[in-house]
Amino acid sequence: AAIPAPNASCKNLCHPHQLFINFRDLGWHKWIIAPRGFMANYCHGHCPFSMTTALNSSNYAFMQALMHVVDPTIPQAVCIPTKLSPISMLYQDNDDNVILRHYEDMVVDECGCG
Amino acid sequence: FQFQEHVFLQFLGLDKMPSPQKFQPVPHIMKKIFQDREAAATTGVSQDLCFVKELGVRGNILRLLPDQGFFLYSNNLPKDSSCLQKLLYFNLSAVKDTEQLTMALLGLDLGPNTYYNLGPELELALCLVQEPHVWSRSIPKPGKMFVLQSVPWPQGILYFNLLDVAKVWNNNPQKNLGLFLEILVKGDRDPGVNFQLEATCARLSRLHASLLVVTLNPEQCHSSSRRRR
Repeated sequence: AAIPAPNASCKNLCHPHQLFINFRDLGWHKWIIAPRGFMANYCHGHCPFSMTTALNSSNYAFMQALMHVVDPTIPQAVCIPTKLSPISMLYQDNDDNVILRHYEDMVVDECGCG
Repeated sequence: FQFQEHVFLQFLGLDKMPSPQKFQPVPHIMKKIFQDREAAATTGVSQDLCFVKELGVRGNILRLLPDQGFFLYSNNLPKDSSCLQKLLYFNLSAVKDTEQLTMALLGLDLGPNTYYNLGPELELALCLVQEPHVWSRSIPKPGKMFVLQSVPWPQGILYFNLLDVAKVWNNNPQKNLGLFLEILVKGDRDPGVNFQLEATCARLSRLHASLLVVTLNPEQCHSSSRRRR
């Protein structure tokens, strides 16, 4: 059977959205020296079956989307980060030590259906 | 939200939310490493986050530990040939058991490099404190001396490799009784230069010490051979 065309417009498809995390909003500016915040981004959007190959999807997402068509009780593939990058943080702990650490997987660079 | 924040703070390696009264100064080398990593991230250059190329050592956590010791006497009239005596103490409890020490660099900031204040040549001695009960403010009995260095004035920051000492302290915290620092006036004292000498010793009372510690957490850093394969 033909797969119905997705209801979602292109702008509703899975893709990264800008999200700036400002440490002041969390009250963390009191102990984080730098940065003041960072562009973390997030993934959001639909993962329709017809677009699974175009939306940087995993093979598993393709199979899940296919099964969703067959059995709608199986949820659709979801929009998730597929490429993340680290940030460095300079902060002060409770012993007045100045610490520089690098944290992996803090910034969403790319999204896909998974 | 509070609970999840606590979980995230643990992920950051913190037991609870820090609440420093004021920010400590960040040394130039930490600023540079931070800025280099930020620039690489912005341009998309791949980085080995477990190697500190600026220091030439493996590691993924850098800590600047402030000196928690105290002056034994200073800025008064120097006694004999001694210009300054200080107990240096660094609390390494923040270093977790899972971390491996790869660098421990003691920095002694003797003040700005200035040629205005040419004073007498000094000698710097560093000894391990080996007897307990040093917190009674009595002068600790110095143990084994491991640094004796001539300090021609003027000087900025002097660095000393304390990796072996810091490893002992980290493995046996009870052995961390601190370091005894003494700055002496080199050679015979000329009564004519007393004024200059007093000024020099008074300036040294603003001495600032810190310990830069680099550690590697193997849980977050696979070995290089594994990464290559």
